[in-house]
Amino acid sequence: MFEARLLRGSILKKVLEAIKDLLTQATFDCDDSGIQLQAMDNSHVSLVSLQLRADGFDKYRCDRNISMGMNLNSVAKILKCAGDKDTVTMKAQDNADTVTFVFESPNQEKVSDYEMKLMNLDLEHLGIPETEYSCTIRMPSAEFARICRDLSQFGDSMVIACTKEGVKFSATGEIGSANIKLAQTASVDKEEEAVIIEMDEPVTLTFACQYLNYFTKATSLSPQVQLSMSADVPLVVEYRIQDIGHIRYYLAPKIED
Amino acid sequence: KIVQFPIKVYFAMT
Repeated sequence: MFEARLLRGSILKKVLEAIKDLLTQATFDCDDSGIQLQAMDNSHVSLVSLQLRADGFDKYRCDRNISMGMNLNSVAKILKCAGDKDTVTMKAQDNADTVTFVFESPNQEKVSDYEMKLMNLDLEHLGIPETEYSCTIRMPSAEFARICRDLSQFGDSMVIACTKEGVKFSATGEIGSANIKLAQTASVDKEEEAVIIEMDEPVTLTFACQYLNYFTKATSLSPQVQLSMSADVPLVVEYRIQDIGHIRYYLAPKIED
Repeated sequence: KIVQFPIKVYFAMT
């Protein structure tokens, strides 16, 4: 039997909001270490990797490894029925063909359960190599979401240039060109609002705004976002989910052919 | 010409 119970049910609600526009279906791979989900978006351009560790749940039981193929639009609809303060439990019998979501209101007076059919998905699994990145930028996630939204009005690509002084986001298009420069925060008193850059060597790469704007749907999961860049390898946009895991998005840079 | 390669070009299937 598989059962995962989370008092902070809003995390699962936010996770679905963060992936449902990019992926229509995905497999939740569960074992005794926790829940992993990895899937390419429908156009196979970007990759999403979610990890929710067992020790982050208030109760976690996984007698046998189980892979649950789900339609994420359906899961998102079900999780929309959960209150922000509800406890959410996911459970499934071993080799079951359905999964059940149980929502309990804080005062236990309202308990809802939703049973959903599972899908047989044989999605490809990709190996993500361990990579040392030339540049790593930690910044407020709301700031990054704002920059992606603003610059995508100017062009369908965004250039991210990282040096030890700071990071510059640029876009050009018919209506003109836009540049947003963020300096590295000098005195880091509030980590969550700081821009922190670790740079081995400067990097300038171009990315499709459309995908970056999909990634920023995860903004509500974490006050900070971490961008990791190296020449000619995919960008990693990571949102840490407090005390339980992370969601990482991978996108290859656009390159001159 | 600027091209966008799919992620599979960079990460091998396991």
